[in-house]
Amino acid sequence: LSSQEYVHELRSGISDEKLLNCLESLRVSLTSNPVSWVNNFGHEGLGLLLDVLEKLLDKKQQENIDKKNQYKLIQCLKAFMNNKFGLQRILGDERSLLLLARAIDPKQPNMMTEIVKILSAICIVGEENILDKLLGAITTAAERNNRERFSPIVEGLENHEALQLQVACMQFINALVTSPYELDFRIHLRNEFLRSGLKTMLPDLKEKENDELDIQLKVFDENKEDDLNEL
Amino acid sequence: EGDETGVMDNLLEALQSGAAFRDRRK
Repeated sequence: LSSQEYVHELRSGISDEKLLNCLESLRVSLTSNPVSWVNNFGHEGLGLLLDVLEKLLDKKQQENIDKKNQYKLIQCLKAFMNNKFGLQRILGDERSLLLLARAIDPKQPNMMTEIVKILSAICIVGEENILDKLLGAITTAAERNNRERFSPIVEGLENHEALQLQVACMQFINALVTSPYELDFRIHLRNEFLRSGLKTMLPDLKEKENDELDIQLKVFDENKEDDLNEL
Repeated sequence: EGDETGVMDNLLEALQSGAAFRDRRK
C-alpha cells in the first residue's frame, strides 16, 4: 500500500482483525520504506494513529484484540520515530506523550517494555522542556487512575517474570532522574522513586545478576553518589 | 536519507549500554 492508502484505511474507522492486519502491514512499511515515505504518511497518519490509540485507551473493557491492536500501534509509533522527522513530530505533539503515558500498563509487560523504552529515548534526546512535558504527561495519566505518578513504573520493576521490562523500567528511571540540570530536582525525583517502592526493590534486583540490569543499577548508584558529593 | 534513519535504534543502544548516561555526566 502507498502511504496515502494507509491514511485512507485508518480514516475509514476499521477495527478488530482488520485494524490489526493494517497496523502490522504499516509497521513493516514504516520500517522498510525511505524517510520520504514516512514523511508523507506522517502528515495525516500520525494524528490518525493517535486517534486510534486514544479510542482504544478510552474503552472501559478492553478485549484481547484491543490489547493486540494497542501493542501493534505502539510498535508503529516506534518505527515512525526511527528518523529525525518522525521523532520531531512526536516531540512536538503533547498529545502523543500523554497517550504513550496513558498506555503504560504493567499488566501488559511486552507493550509496557516498548513504551518505557520509547519514553526513555525521548527523555535523553536533549530537546528543551522535554522533561517537563514528559513528567506532565506521566502525572496526568496517573491522576486519571488516582495513582501516584511513578507507581506504574515501579510496578513494572516488581514483575520478576519479565526481565526485559525490569531493565527497561530501570533505564527509564535513570533517564528521568539524570535529566534535570538542577541538583535539587534530580534528588527530588530520585527520592520520589525510592519512596514509591524502588528502595525496597533494589536489593532483589541486584541479586538477579543480569548484565543489562546491572548496567542500569550501576548508573543509578553512580549518579546518586555523584549528586551526594555535589550536595 | 541514510543518516536520518535509525535515530531511535541509536538512542536505545546508548541507553542500554549506559553510554547515554556517561555522556550526560560530562
